[in-house]
This record gives sequence, C-alpha cells and structure tokens, in this order.
Amino acid sequence: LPLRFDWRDKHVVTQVRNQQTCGGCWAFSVVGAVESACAIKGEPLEDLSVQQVIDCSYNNYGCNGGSTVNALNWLNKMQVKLVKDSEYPFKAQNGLCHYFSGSHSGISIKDYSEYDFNEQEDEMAKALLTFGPLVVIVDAVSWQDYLGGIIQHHCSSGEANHAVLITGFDKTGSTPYWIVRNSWGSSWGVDGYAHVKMGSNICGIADSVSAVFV
Amino acid sequence: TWPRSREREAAAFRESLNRHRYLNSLFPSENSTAFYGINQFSYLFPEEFKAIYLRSKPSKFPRYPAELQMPIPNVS
Repeated sequence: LPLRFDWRDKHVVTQVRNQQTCGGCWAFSVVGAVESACAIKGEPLEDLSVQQVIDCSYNNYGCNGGSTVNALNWLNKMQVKLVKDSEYPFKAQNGLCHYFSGSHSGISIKDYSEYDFNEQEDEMAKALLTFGPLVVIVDAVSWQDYLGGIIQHHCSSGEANHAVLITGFDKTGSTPYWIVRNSWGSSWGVDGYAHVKMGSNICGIADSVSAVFV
Repeated sequence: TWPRSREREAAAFRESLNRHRYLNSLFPSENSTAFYGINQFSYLFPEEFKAIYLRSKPSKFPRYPAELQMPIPNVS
C-alpha cells in the first residue's frame, strides 16, 4: 500500500457540498461515489443530481433520512440514469420526482458492493485504491464540534447515523488516518473533510463500506 | 420541531462550550489528535443536531472475506 493516497490528487472528486438542513447525507455520499467512479473511468468530473436521489428513491425518506444500501439498490435495480446537478438542482427539501425521457443522457451504475471491513482496514484501503472513493456510514455524534486533527477518541462504533465518502488515507505520520469527505459545506472540519484514525474502526468507519461500479 | 428561541440557542451554545472544553482536555499531549470548538452547529443541542444532520440508517453488511486478498492495483 502507498503511505499516502487521495483520489482528490487525481482530480476525480467533486467539491464538498452542503446538505443544509436536509437529512440527505445518504444521497450525497452515494452520488459522490458515482461521480468519482465515472471520472476514474475517464468521464468528465461533474456534479450529479442529489435531488433526483432524494426525490425519486422510493425506498428512502428524502430529507427525512435514508440508507445508502437502499439508494444503491434502487440505482442498480431500476438502472436509474443520474442527471447533472445543473438539470435537477439541490433544493434542500423533498420534492416530487422529475422523470426524464429514456433518451435523456445520464449515468447509471453497473453494480455495487457492500462489506464490513472491521479489523481489515488494510483490505479496505486496497478496495479504495481498486474501486475508488468508498461510501461509509459512521457514528458522527461527536462530529458536531469537530474543527480538525485526527478523530481517534470520543467516537464509538455504536449506532451508525451519518453517511460520508472516503477519498483517501495518510499513513505518513505517527497516527494513520482516513480522509473523509463530508456534506456539511467546506467551512466545516478541514475544508469540509474529516480525518479519522485508521486501524481501530473509529466511529465504526469500517463496519458499512460500499463501492460503486459504473 | 424545537421552538428556536434566543434563550434556547444561548443555552445550547453554553453547553457546546462546556463540551468543547471537556473534549479538548482529555488528550492534550497528542499533537495530531482532533480538536473541537465553535462552528456552525454550536447553537444546536446534540439531540437537535442529530435529528437534523444524522439521518442515515445503519445497515448490517457481510464481513469482507479475508481469503479474498485483493491485489494492490497500480493506480498511477
């Protein structure tokens, strides 16, 4: 494994977004993974519509909450074509699903995987290198007050409650950490990112890991 | 679902300040460890913060099969 790796360095990660007071983190993390998976395959890097996932994935609850598993299952089973964010912009509240004609361009996924990598975070790092940014669900209660540094205490692997996207890792220092993109705007944390210690399942980061294939 | 009043926000902010002091006091010698402080969420009580921002449902995933040792790709 390289000591440090970040998909942002390959210019395949979109900018940090802000879910505002919409409980749609599950949609932001899944759409972020699809955006990066496409760019890794050589497609242009562009924001895809989170609002489309919020409004249309019927097996979730929009801004009232949802699950990455249900969102990925819906995208895969329905072969949904994710349109550009500019065509179906985010409005931080639930709305009626907009339907597009079959000929309308969009991105659909081929498949996805989901594993528990607890106690196997090196394998998880290999998955990150192999498949691209990973969708994870963490216990983010203590992230309310986070300003920076490496999260390694006060973050149980209790009940997972927040979906985010791992874009890289850094093992060059005394404490190795995951580089985690959040959806609370770029003024939160480290330019919108959190650093979470690798190797101890901090915040439950390794328990629920998904990768997307396009 | 909470009435947003100035008193309530002030009480939440005070509670946040106390929480920051506590969280920052525990591992002062660890230079790279996380640090906590005032941000856009400091006017919310933890239960309000959780109710608005932590809405992802947990899921139980199959354990990654250790024998499936993944080769390290050349990502250059």
